[in-house]
Formats: sequence, C-alpha cells, structure tokens
Amino acid sequence: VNKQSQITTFFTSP
Amino acid sequence: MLELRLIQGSLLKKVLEAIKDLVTEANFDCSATGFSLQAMDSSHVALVALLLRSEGFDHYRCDRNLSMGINLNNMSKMLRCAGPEDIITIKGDDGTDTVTFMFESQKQDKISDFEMKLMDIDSEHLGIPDAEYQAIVRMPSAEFARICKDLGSIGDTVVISVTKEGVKFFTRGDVGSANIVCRQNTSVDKPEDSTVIEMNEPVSLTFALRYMNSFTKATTLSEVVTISLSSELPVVVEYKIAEMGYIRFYLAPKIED
Repeated sequence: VNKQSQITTFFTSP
Repeated sequence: MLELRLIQGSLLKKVLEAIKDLVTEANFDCSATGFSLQAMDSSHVALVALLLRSEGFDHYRCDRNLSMGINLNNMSKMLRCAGPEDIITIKGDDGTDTVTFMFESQKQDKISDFEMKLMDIDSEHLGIPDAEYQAIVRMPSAEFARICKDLGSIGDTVVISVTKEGVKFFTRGDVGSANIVCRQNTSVDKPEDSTVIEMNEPVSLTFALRYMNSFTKATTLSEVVTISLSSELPVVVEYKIAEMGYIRFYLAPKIED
C-alpha cells in the first residue's frame, strides 16, 4: 500500500 | 506604493484559473524581482510556486517589498470581469487593506476599477533546494493533460516511469489498468510538439492523479510542460509563462508504507 507523503517532508522552512 | 501594469492581462486571468482550486488563500509577494507566490494546498501534499518577473510588465513600480494576503477565489471572481484583451494594472498601497485591479480595454474607451479586501494569512515560506533530477521530460502540455484526464477515469494514482524507452504513465483501478508510453520524438517541425526525455538514470514514482489533473489547469499558459523526477523528491510540473516567468507545481510522491 502506498502512503501519501507531504511536501513538508522534503522542503522545510529556512 | 505598488503599480504593476500587464498589457497581456489574460495571463493573470489564466494564472488564477490554474491555481484557485488547489490553493484557496495565499500571500502574493511583490519585490524588485517580480510578482510571486508560494503556497501549499490544505493537505500539504502539493505546492505551487509562481513568478512573474518585473521585466515582463509594461510598468512595474514596487517601492518596497509588499506581501498581500488574498483569497484566490475572490481574486478570480474579480479578474473574470476583465475582458480577454484587457490591460490589467494591480495597484496597492502600504498600510491599506485593499488592492485594486484596474482593467483597460485596448482602445482605452472603458476603464474599470475593482477594489478587493486583503486578508492576513499566516503562511510559511518553504525553501526549495536546487536539485539534480534523475529525469526531465518535456512534452506538449495538451498531451500531458489528455493523459492525466484519461488515466483519471480509470484509477486514482499514476506511476510515472522514465527509461531509455520513453516515459510511461500507468494506472490501475476497479475496471482494469491503463498504460501509456510516450517515446522521445523530436522529428517534428514544431519544437513545441516534441517529446524530449533527458535521463540520467531510470526513475519510477507514484502520484495522486487528482493533483496532476488540477495542475493541468495551467495548460492554457504554455504549449509545453516540463516534468522533473527524482526518487527522493517531489515531482516538479512546470509551465513557462511566455517571457515572464513560470508556474511550478510540486507534488509529493506516494511512498510504500
């Protein structure tokens, strides 16, 4: 089963 | 003081139509560089980054950096009142809580001012790292839109795989499965009709089709779409906006649980 990841996992606040 | 005059006002109308269903509220940032926006959808699965460079405007005055919190649905309602050939000027002032959209007909015989209320939006600005992508696919935007629409009628997710054979779009649903392969094709007179695949290494990623189909609302902005893929990163779906800039959609992949 594939789980939806989030953008915030890859890009973070500087 | 902010005054941005865009001869091709239809570009701004198209930009709003492309993003208003994905993002409901966002801060538009105005600086010497240009008019930009970065926002995530409410589930933080997709991110949109827009840039309209200052050089692309007929007149661009931005005395100091300004951030305008805007309900995109309301902005879209106002921009829909501009004619397709109208020149659009965005006007704002420090310390006011409104922005004005001025529409001028090409013959200058009709001038409309629409004043819209701004809002306070707490949004975090994410750092998007520069990346080397494993594969970059350039293809006609209408073709990509067609594929996403067709696959969306079969399944919920699309597996995008790039190999030296081409780019493959695969979905599976209750009724069955679908597999579409686009091969590199540069032997056409019109470069915008080409499919060009730059591959450093094969890559295969799974994405929600609902978001992909939302991104394709930007198809009217550009004849070509660029899809950049890396296994460790969100996909980037980019539409260039004439000589002005771009709209980039980032979508986080589905990963094995």
